[in-house]
Amino acid sequence: FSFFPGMPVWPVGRRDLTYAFVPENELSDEVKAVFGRAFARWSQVTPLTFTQIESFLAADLKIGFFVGDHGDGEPFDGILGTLAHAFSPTSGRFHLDGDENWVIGGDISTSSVSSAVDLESVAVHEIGHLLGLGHSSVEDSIMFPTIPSRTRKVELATDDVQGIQQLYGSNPSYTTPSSPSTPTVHQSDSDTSDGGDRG
Amino acid sequence: RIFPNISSIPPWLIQKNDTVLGAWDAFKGFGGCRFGERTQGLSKLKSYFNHFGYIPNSPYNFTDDFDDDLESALRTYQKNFNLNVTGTLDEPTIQSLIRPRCGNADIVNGTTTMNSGKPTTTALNSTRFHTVGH
Repeated sequence: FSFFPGMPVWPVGRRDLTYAFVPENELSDEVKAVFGRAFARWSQVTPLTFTQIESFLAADLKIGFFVGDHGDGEPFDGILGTLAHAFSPTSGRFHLDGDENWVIGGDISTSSVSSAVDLESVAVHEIGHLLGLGHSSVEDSIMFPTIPSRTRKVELATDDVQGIQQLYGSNPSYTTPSSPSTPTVHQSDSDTSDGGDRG
Repeated sequence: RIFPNISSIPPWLIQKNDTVLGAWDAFKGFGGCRFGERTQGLSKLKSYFNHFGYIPNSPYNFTDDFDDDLESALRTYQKNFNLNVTGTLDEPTIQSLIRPRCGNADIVNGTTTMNSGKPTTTALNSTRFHTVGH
């Protein structure tokens, strides 16, 4: 994992963050729920909380879909290429390329549209930037910079969790999957009765 | 364009999709380009590397020459993306370059803690303490 230069974070007094959507996008509740799920993945492992509010101006995190040059010096480039970008704390700006073919449900890997992009996967990645994470060289991590089209990758990897917890600490109710305090049941190699290893 | 699921994507878009090129598909034509060569459009690849932090801002427009800057950028990119560090536009590197990605830079103000910003294994070994269990 990596951080932005200077390791900017949301200050201690601003750990209960609010988010809102550009009103002109007129997003459906279904689309907004995708972002809600993406935020939940980060709040699960940190003490941070995320609450959607209506006021775009008052929100800490401002989410919007834009096309081409949208005024921040980082124009979008049409289909594929750059999918989205987000700014480091405490800017809170999260922009997505409105030209992409975003998909929010179903098994995207079976899509016949080779340019279909899974919205939640990109949202989880960009929220990492909003919170202070940079890109990672760990390919399985959410913060790896590229994602092939028709791919869904939404689970935080150990690398992501370690990075974000270095910035904000852990959620008290979060237990690391490989935590030594978690008793582990060892099964013999020949025991395949219920599908494999479990913690 | 936001679709609830893949079956809601209209047929016209599926047909159109076959003819639409991604933003960086032109990079596929650079396969086999070598250091010292000049290839039309290579300046766009340099702009790509500049955007993501691999080539510093240039006071001049980028040329179509495969020069030191481009080779160095390629090596750093290959290290960051776990590719073989060849400094050439080999097929795995091109496939990685054209993949859709986040618009944030990999290297900000010349620094990164992706692979290329980490000490090499040799450097790590020289400063690592060795312990023996008794």
